[in-house]
Amino acid sequence: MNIFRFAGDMFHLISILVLLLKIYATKSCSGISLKTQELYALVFVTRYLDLFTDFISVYNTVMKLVFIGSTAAIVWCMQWHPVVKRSYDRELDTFRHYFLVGACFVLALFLHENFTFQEIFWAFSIYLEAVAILPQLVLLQRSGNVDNLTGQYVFFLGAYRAFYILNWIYRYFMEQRFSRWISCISGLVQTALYADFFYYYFLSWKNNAKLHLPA
Amino acid sequence: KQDPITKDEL
Repeated sequence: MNIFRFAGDMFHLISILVLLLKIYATKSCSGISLKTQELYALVFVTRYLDLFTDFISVYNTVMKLVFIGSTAAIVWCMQWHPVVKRSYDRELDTFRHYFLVGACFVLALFLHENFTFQEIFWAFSIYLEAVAILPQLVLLQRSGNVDNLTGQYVFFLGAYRAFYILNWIYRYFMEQRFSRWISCISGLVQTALYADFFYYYFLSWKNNAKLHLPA
Repeated sequence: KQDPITKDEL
């Protein structure tokens, strides 16, 4: 494992921990999109079906379980926790995420490596991950003001994607391995979705001002 | 020769 891949994984882990910490410390989930969290839970469950069939490393297995568990915990808190659920911005979080699920599944039925149960769900999870952040970005845009932790959550997720791309470039040249085109295209789309957010995040950081997205 | 990345990524 190279440093870019490890950094990417750590940013991914930190982003989820930031969310859990925010929910735990403030007993509030305002500004967080439940729909994005549900999509990520679905992404992890469908991608890590290989937990039952292949063993890669202890690191791999542990990280997969942590990703599934922590995302499930966030979804649970936002939906069922008696205090936390009251702060959920239900009326702002109206992105029709079932369309994303449907579209990604149809895409996976047509574009995949092999026509097997696992490969189709793997491709589905890659496509869905690329667009899963959309409900969160729409929610941030609607609420206008972004609190620090939610801003950092999206920032860390974007950093995770950026490091994964560096990881693919590194592996291409140093390990003579190429990333599958399904991952590459989806990864680029996913990273591009963050570009706009990064621009405003950088501006607010430079001006030392609160992050504010234009309507 | 380049080989595809096996699914060892998260």
